[in-house]
Amino acid sequence: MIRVEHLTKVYDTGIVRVQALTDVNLEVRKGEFLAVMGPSGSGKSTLLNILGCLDRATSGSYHLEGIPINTLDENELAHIRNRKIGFVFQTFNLLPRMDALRNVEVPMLYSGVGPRERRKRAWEALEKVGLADHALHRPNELSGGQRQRVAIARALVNDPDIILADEPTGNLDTRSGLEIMAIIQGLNRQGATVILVTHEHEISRHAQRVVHFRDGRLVRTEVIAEP
Amino acid sequence: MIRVEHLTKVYDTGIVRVQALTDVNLEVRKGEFLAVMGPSGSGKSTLLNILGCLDRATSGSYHLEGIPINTLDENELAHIRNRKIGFVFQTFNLLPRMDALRNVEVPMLYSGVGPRERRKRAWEALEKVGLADHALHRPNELSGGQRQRVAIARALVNDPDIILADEPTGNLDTRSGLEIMAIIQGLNRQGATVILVTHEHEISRHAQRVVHFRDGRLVRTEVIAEP
Ligand SMILES: Nc1ncnc2c1ncn2[C@@H]1O[C@H](COP(=O)(O)OP(=O)(O)OP(=O)(O)O)[C@@H](O)[C@H]1O
Ligand SMILES: Nc1ncnc2c1ncn2[C@@H]1O[C@H](COP(=O)(O)OP(=O)(O)OP(=O)(O)O)[C@@H](O)[C@H]1O
Ligand SMILES: [Mg+2]
Ligand SMILES: [Mg+2]
Repeated sequence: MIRVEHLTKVYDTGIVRVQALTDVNLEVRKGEFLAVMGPSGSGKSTLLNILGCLDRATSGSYHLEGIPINTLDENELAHIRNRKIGFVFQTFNLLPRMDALRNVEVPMLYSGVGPRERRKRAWEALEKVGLADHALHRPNELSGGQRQRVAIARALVNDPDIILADEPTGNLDTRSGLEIMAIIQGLNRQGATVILVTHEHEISRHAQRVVHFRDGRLVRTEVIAEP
Repeated sequence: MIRVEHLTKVYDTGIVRVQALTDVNLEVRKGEFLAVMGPSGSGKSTLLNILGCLDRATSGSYHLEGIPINTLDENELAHIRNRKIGFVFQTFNLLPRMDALRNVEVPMLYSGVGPRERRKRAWEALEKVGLADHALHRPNELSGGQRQRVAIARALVNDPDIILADEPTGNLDTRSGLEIMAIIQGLNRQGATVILVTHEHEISRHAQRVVHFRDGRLVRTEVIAEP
């Protein structure tokens, strides 16, 4: 399903040069639930952005369901992102001038879902994350954890094959965090492949396998007993 | 030091009306270390913003070292914020077009510190949070946890009397989180008053007292054994 070989990412802006990922090799089976852990700055978000077709590797290869992602142009990448991937960003990335409901509808605009179906599915997604009564709030009228949950609802609303979640519970109290993990785990059981970055040991135990990063390298793999 | 009585905050934008805080009564002694916990949306950031003079209560009173904060105008509030308070925002709020070093210098510009001293103290603050080698990165060239640590360095660089920290370890791995708590605890021992919002039980144990919020009300106080 996902195959990454000798993946390297260097950021070079002239002033600043950072080797964010070095020689990463990773395979993720269809339907697997993988957790990604490691210290701050160790390359987790960088990896997720490349897997999510939001950024390109500097060298190495990335195959998604056999498709060599490096060879695709921007339009093809956007198409894959929209059809296959649901992405929960570490910094939420909501559109500031739309309310929560419209923010959740955005992925469905790109995939051509009609207006009545969009509205219905957006309401259901917000109910699922406990935010139906905040649907008309804009992001600056929401708490940190509420914004995070809107970002989660938006990622799941197109029922994606692959869920990439960058610290989806970082701003949530324990109980909301467990509710979100239950939703994600439910989708995984229905067949979605899940790659989830987390700092929290508790959260990582929901996965079947955990890979650990340090200084841009994948240094350790941990197999977890059936959760 | 801090005295809040019958504090209520209502957000009313026409479309949306939310009672974010209801009848909150709280006293914080000089030099105390208080943790604030509660579910997502329970009013923690709202409280911190009012304590930090970034927002005004709808009703009730707030006295800071005997000064009735409700009666101050914008200039007086800004003066108090800059001289007395270091604020770590839940969403970091870094200036996107400045590098980490200049972001950390910002509070010192307002308090009239000279350029050489600013530069020196900004470097020291970044070293303290382990980011000296990222000083020339701008926020979009930093990981989530790195941005959070820049926000922390910026809050502490003026050696404030009061530290208000809104989930300062939410984006940090366990070890970086403990390093940050050690810094904050050190400042508390030197006399700073600390009010820290957290979702993490472990982190709350560093405080001397924990107040719990639910639906905008302070529902429970917990005294912790000497940490
Ligand atoms: N500007 C605003 N306009 C309207 N409602 C708001 C605004 N800011 C916050 N709220 C609402 O006030 C309530 C409390 O928000 P607050 O940010 O204080 O919660 P919190 O306890 O910090 O939550 P979290 O743990 O998720 O950060 C929430 O229901 C939120 O939707
Ligand atoms: N656009 C960029 N330009 C330059 N360097 C960057 C850029 N984005 C990230 N970096 C650097 O790459 C490294 C890895 O960043 P990344 O965001 O992947 O870390 P992370 O593991 O997600 O960290 P965190 O847990 O703090 O979110 C960091 O040292 C960061 O400073
Ligand atoms: Mg990250
Ligand atoms: Mg908050």
